[in-house]
Formats: sequence, C-alpha cells, structure tokens
Amino acid sequence: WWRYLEATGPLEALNAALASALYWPDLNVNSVSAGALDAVTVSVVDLDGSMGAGAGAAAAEGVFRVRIEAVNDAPVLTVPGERYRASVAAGDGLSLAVASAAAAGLSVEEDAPLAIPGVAVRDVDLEEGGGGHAGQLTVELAA
Amino acid sequence: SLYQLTITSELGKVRLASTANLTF
Repeated sequence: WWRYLEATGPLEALNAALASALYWPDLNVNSVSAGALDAVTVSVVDLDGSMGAGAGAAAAEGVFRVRIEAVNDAPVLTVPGERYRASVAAGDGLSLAVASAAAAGLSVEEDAPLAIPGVAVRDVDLEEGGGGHAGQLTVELAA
Repeated sequence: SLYQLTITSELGKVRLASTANLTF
C-alpha cells in the first residue's frame, strides 16, 4: 500500500494496474475529521514525450475525491491482567481483542484499600455518537 | 513508449493489485 506511488511501464501495464487499483483509508481517519474528503491525485507522464514534434512536457493529471464515511467503533475497555487474542484486533484496530481476564487477578490484605491499576477506556469515535449522547461514555464497575 | 504513473493520497493508501511489467 502506498500513500505516494510512482511506477513506470508501458501503457498496457499501467492500465492493467489501474484497473485493479484499491484504496484503503487510514486507520480511524474518520475520527479525526468525520466525513472527511480525501483527494487522490493521479498523474501520468509520457517519458518519450519530448521526442516528438510537439516537444515539451507530455503529461496529464486528474484528481478524484473519496468521502470517508464515519463508523462508530465500540469503546475499548482495559482492565488489569487481562489476556489478549493473538490475532483478533479490537474494533478500532488499535489493540488486540480481550480473550479473558487473568486467572491470578489482584490481591489485597483484608480491611485495606487496594488501588486499582490499569483501568482505562478508549473510544476513538467519541465524537461520532450521531445522536444526543455524542461525547458521553458510561462506564459501570461492579463489585 | 514508457509512461510514468504517480498516485498520491492525503488520507489513505492505494494499492495496485496487478503490477506486471511495471518498474517501481
């Protein structure tokens, strides 16, 4: 995958490549700017263009836009000692999915408080709630 | 005749599935 791609070849090869071209937006780009428009610029230069009678740059350029639709990924909750799946990513693609909580867990002496480490929530799409609750996230801890 | 193709994107990436006879 290329953000900047430069290739040289005969016309048939270029057209075959363009016929099978794919576009993949950056990870969670819609969280940065929902409904973002990408501008893809395609240009071609005839490398033999200066050899003909009409000497000079023999080039063409086109720009097309891609609207990246926002998808509201689920929030990702991190708790202490959990285990992760080896290959399954969380919905936002930023970390591995949780497989199970650790068997060992935390320990604390009786009648004493325990600071709970490592609990965190991430929501890359906080601004993409699409309704009256946009920007709010409710977390419940049960004991 | 040889041609040079250039593709740029601001918010994504592009892939050419068929790259036969192309030089990168």
